Amino acid sequence: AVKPVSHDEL
Amino acid sequence: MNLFRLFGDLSHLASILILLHKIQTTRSCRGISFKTQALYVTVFVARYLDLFYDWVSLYNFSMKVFFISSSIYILYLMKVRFRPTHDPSIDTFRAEYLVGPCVVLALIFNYKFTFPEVLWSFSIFLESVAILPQLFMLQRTGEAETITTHYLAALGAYRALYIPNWIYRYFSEGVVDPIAVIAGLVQTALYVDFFYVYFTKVLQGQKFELPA
Repeated sequence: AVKPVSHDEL
Repeated sequence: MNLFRLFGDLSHLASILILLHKIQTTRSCRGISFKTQALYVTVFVARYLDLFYDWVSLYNFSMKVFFISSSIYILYLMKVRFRPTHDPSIDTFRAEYLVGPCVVLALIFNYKFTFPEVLWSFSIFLESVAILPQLFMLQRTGEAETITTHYLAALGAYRALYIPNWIYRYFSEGVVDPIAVIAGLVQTALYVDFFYVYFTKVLQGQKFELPA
């Protein structure tokens, strides 16, 4: 399941 | 946030502190690739500009500010403060061969064709190869100060820890970030040779030396 990414990682 | 990511980030933080400590105590940036450090500034600036318009958490915000400012400070130490100790003649990897393809890749592979998203993809691709000038320099000189190898080990550990973090997130949140994962796997793979020598030599108390 590929979800839209929020870029919450550093 | 999970423990893999937390320890990964802390390891990243530690790597920068080790590098700063090395430069300050030896008053020298010998053995450190300026090109790799300059690429990291590019990576952080390209990726973390969102700190001005996208709030994630205080943790996220402080880390971004730290990574941008410390990487710029390291460039200052190398180019100004301890300039005579930096020898550009052994830092010969062509960084433009990395930046160019990463721009192209980012234009092709991104989650949305917008400026911030392309910039984000670019930073992810560039980070995955930014260590190459440093590893190339190591290969060329064939040896490294122990403290420099600890810096690289902490940096490699940060990348390695992000992998179980993605596996964990896949099962707990059902999310996969294919761009970050593929680039992250490439980046971690680049450290394999280094880690082999680090574990078999440096951690056994020997000097980091590559076979001739």
